[in-house]
Amino acid sequence: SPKSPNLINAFQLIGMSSCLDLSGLFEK
Amino acid sequence: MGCICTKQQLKYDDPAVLAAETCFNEAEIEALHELFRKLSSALKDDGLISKEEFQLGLFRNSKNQSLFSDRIFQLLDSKHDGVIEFAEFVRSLSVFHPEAPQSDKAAFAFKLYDIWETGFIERDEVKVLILAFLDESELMLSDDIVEAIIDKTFEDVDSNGDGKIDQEEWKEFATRNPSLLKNMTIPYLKLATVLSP
Repeated sequence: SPKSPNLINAFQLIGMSSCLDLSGLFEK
Repeated sequence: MGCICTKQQLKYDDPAVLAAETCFNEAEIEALHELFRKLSSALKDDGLISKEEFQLGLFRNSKNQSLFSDRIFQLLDSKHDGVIEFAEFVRSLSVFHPEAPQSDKAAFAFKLYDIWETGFIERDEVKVLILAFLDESELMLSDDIVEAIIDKTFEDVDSNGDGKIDQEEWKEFATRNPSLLKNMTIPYLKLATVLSP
């Protein structure tokens, strides 16, 4: 069983952020 | 010989060929060409997107760098010549299309996070990713918390416990957690035809 159930993992953290958001390329 | 090269170049860029090989239809490729023309002429009208033009398009500022935008630029620049040409742009953006297979999105995300391109995502890379995320988000966390997040990440993803994440482990984890790939879809791409002025 997971030892750190209350922590978020790094990929979930980055996946929920706007760090990888490319929509700026499409906005005029 | 020159004639053959020209024909190959035309074929490589041809909207019908690109449509057959990507998730876009020909009309969407024409619309993407308009966007490409705008991005590639922002600083120098040479038909190629430089890194500065990419950053300008993304952030409205050519100096605003980030690890994540650097990695995306590197992956879009599939020929590794420092610029993005139209065919690279279309072929790479296809993975962000809403109808692109999840497995392609997972594979692209793996490459994105495999910063040093070793074929594995290792602890040091996860740490660099977390620190870049914190920097871009203007957040601060203690080193203990960062290390705990790394531990949690490997508990969740590194199923064989060898201390590194391989493509299979990543694919399994992404399949169980599709929200991880949320940023691998750009809703605008489905509306590419309306982007054309």
